[in-house]
Amino acid sequence: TTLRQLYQRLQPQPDAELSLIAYQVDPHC
Amino acid sequence: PTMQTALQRSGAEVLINGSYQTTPEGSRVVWLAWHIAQQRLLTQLSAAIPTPVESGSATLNSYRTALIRRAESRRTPTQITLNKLSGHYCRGEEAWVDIRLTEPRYLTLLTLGADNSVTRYTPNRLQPSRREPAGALQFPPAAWRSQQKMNLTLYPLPGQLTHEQFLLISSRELLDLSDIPV
Repeated sequence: TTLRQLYQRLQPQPDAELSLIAYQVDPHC
Repeated sequence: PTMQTALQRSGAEVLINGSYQTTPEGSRVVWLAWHIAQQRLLTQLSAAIPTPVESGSATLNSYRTALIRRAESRRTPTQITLNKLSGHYCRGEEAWVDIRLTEPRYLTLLTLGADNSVTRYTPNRLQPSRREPAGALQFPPAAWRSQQKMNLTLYPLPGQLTHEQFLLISSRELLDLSDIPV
C-alpha cells in the first residue's frame, strides 16, 4: 500500500479524521 | 520545491493557505509541517498532500478544507503527541504515541516509512478492532513496554537523518484497513 492509495481510499470517508505526526531519527547521536 | 504559506489565527480557528511548486522531476509527495505552540506545549502538525504526478504544481485546497472542517468543530476528537515533543530521536531510542480522544472512536495507527511504505501497527493480533472509549491511551501501551512485550525502537536509514511519520486514523464507524500489512 502506498500513501497515495491510502489517501484515495480515505477520501470518500467524511467521518475519518487523520492525525499525522512527524519525527526524525538522527544517526549521529 | 518552493512553498508559500500564510497562517491566520482567529480564536480557535486556524486557517492555512498555501501553494507550492515542484520541479517536473520533483517528489511525488510533498510534506508540509508547521508548529503551533499551545499552552507551552509544542504541537507538531503535518499535512500530507500527494501531488499530481502529471502536474508540477498544485494548491493546498484539499487540506485547507480538511483543516477548516476541523476548526469548525471547535474540538478535535483526536489528538496525538509523541513521547518526545521535539520529534527528534537518536538511533535506538524508544518512542511511543500518546493519544487523547474526546469521544469514542475506532483507531488505526500506521507508520509512513522513509521509503513511502505504509505499515499498520494497530489493530493487530493482540489489539483487535474495537471502539476505544474517550480518554487517554498510548501505543504501545505502557504495561506492554515495561514488560518488554512490545517496544518501538527507532533506527535511521544508514548514515542519514531519517524522516518518518505516524498516521492515526480515527472514525466513529469501523474502517476496514485490514489489508495494510502489520
